[in-house]
Amino acid sequence: SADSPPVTPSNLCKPRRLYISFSDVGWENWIIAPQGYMANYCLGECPFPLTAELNSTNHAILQTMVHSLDPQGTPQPCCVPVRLSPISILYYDNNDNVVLRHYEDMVVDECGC
Amino acid sequence: LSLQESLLLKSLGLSTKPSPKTPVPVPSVLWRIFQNRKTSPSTNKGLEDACRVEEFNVPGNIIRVFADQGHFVHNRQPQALLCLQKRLYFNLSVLEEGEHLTMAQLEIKFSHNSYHASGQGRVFELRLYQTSQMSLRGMPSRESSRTLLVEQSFAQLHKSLLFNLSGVAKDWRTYSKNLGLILEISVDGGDGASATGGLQSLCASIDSFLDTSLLVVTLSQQQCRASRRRRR
Repeated sequence: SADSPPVTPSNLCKPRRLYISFSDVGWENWIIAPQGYMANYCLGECPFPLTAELNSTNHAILQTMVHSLDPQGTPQPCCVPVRLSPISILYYDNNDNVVLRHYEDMVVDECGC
Repeated sequence: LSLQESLLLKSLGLSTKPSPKTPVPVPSVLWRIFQNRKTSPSTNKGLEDACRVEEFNVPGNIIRVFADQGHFVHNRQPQALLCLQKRLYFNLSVLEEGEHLTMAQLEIKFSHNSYHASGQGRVFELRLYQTSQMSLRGMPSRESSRTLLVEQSFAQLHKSLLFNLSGVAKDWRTYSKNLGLILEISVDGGDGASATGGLQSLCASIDSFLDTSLLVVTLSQQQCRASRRRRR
């Protein structure tokens, strides 16, 4: 879909496509919509030097530098979500009421070190 | 349930996996809000506040539409000019303890617009009472056991009427005493109703009364507070 992350092979830290299908988990009889959604996840390296597009914190820059000097003693910084989006789910509750519920931070838009 | 499934349900704020018995059509207002959110441009997706319902400008992340579970009250002695009297009851017990009610809106729906000549602009009176004591089934409630909430006249030109019942719904939750409402619609006595062709014909156009529902917005303090803290 239009808002799914670009598919460019790279081992740098960035969002990876992950589609969650509600019917796969057997929830299709109570979730009205959507049938699933692109949740994505973060994966990839945070190598020294950290480039600007890796959305890194100052501490991450420091940690990559120390990692480059002492790889055994200090790991690379983590690749984590830095911008997330909400989703809305329409479903039936146990009393057959229709519920529209908004959930924050359910889609990974951007990753960072 | 597998452990993973129950943990996922819990993260969605659900204690158990719902098992609907007679799924009802999705209310158009919910479908419209859902579609608006789904189609909002991805550029401001991250900026959307999932803990606020922009459409009603109130805090909240859960919107429910409750169907009315009340019944019509049939008077043994028909009251002058009264077209219908109905007990309305909305079962709010499904709201979880950690949910803070921020808005409740009653919708009275008529099956059609009355723009055609027969019903054009006939004026009715509507009264809405909060019931404070139960009366026997089918018996009209006594004056002393009900409080007048709304009294207004309306010309039946529109498909539905909306009333803000946030205060009443909050009372129901705070004092866990939800005895429902009484809706009365009568012919406006002012336009010489008694002079023309009988109560039945006067009430004919109100027969298009379809149903009532209560839209309730709540804020899950568990979900909205935790995420705010994390973001900060």
